[in-house]
Amino acid sequence: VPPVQAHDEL
Amino acid sequence: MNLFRLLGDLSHLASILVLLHKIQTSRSCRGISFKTQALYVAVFVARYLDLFWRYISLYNSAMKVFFIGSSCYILYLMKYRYRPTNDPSIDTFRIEYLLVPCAILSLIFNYNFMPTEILWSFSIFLESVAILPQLFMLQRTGEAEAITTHYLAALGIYRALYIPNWIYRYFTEGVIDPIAVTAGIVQTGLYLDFFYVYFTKVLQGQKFELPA
Repeated sequence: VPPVQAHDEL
Repeated sequence: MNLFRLLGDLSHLASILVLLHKIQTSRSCRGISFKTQALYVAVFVARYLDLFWRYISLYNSAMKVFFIGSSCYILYLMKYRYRPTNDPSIDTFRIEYLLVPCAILSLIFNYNFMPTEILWSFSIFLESVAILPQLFMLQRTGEAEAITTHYLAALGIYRALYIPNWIYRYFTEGVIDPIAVTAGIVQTGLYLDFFYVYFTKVLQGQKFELPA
């Protein structure tokens, strides 16, 4: 499973 | 950062500027749901307070400050400066039907069971449905000023552009954010009816009117 994003989106 | 996300963010920025322009030039917040605007303040505060502990970029921080500041300013305009033009009797959506399920969902679906992550999830879920009081109001009145529809269109386009952004990021960076993607697809879906009327009527120069 690809890693989750680091909340870098707005 | 990719073009889809940048254009999406700019569309979001534009939507708020359009809304401010509408309120300031008409000196009225008629047709705007106070409840939706209040929900956006809750969304931005819950999500963007990470300004204080997570630095991503100047762009990211500046946008967060702008979204928190402008949404609070809009509430101030609606609640105080242009209060007489705000008609709560047509803004009747029960927001507890949104807040409670979003709170429960965020306790179940989050990336880490800690307050900041739960708040992040909550803000994502809440953002996906925050437009409902506004759409409900539109449905009730059956029509809207053109500028109000431009605001809604820009807001919807912002969400729609995040979808190709996620697809792009999946293939180029190999990352996927299931919570944001699921909520984002739901959020974009809520605009489909509106988009249909907007593109077939407003952009053809006709008035935004819903069938009776």
